[in-house]
Amino acid sequence: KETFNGHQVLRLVPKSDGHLSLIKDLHNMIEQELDIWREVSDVGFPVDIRVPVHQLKMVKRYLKAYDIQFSTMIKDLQVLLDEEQKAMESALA
Amino acid sequence: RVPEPRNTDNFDFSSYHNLSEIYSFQDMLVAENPNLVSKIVIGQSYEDRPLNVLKFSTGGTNRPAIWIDTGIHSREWVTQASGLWFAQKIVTDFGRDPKLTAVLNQMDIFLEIVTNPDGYAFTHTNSRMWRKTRKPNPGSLCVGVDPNRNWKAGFGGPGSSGNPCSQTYRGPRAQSESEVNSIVRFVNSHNIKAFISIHSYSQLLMFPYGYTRTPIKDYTELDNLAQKAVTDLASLYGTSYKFGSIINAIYQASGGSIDWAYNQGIKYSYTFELRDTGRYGFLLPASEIIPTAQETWLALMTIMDHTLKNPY
Repeated sequence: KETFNGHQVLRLVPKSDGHLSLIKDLHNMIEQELDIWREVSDVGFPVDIRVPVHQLKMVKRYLKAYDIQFSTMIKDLQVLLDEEQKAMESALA
Repeated sequence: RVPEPRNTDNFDFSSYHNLSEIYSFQDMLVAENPNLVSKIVIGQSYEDRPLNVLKFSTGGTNRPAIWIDTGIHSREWVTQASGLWFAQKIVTDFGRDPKLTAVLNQMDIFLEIVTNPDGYAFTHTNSRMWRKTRKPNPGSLCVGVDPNRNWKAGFGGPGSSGNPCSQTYRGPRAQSESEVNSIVRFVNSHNIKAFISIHSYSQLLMFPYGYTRTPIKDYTELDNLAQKAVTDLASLYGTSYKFGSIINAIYQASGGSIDWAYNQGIKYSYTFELRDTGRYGFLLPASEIIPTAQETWLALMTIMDHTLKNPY
């Protein structure tokens, strides 16, 4: 079973057309590593991306370098998944 | 081993369920309501799972009908969970709620709760984050097609990918996926007047088009109806939805289901993105299933009522 320890979901807020392109470039660079939860749409609209733990530093550095505002929507995905699993098991019980 | 509920009264709508529990629920609902509910198997998934559609009907043949599907993207668990709640809501409200009763007295409702069963099963067994189907792609190690990029509506255009490893891989050709093609065959052989496809998340209600900026000819009517639907939805818990055409509300997406449905002549074609707006994403806590389903139901009723009152 695939686990997602340390994966974070980042919320990016593009403030310009340039940011939109940069986010698309980032996705193209590591398409198989990033999981877009909420796709790039327009300036001001959030983009949510699941980032595996081994890419976190690089992605955050990239966002900071290009002044793309972001926040951490989910700090550790596996923690939420474990909670979800526990909730399902206790509901069954 | 925990015994499964023996009737739908014991079914827990406030938790997430695996595929076999959902299939059992469907069978129980049919057994308990034989005069209202029947199950139609419209095809098989790639891994040979049945594609079940619940038909809610008070009789008649080839009646005008409403199509609702949930869970075409397997990881969007709140949609399948809401679909279960809708099914139960239809049987409990029929004969009690005048609007729903009026709809069912003249129309049928078709509800496909698990549109992508292989993907859904995979989210329970292997990867909770799986979105696509599970068909292998020849020549690639990557598996699956995005079943909401596989429809014959601007197929292959911008907003879909030709890369089998992409989450938005469109597939080798339009309607190549049995999960999609089964719906196409079913819809084309029935008298569908509204086609509603339910996704999560980001709280949107959208209508065609996604593949082109050209507005649909019924833009004003669908826009007004969307506004009413999201207002009704918000009346329960204050949940805020945006609405508009797919391409304006989110982004360009080609090969989507409701664009196809609209181009088949189904005027009332809508797609929802249910809760939330950025706290849990696809991992919406189970405690939010029922509120989500309840508020969505209000919007669904608004669209169904409008469809009934505006025959075309």
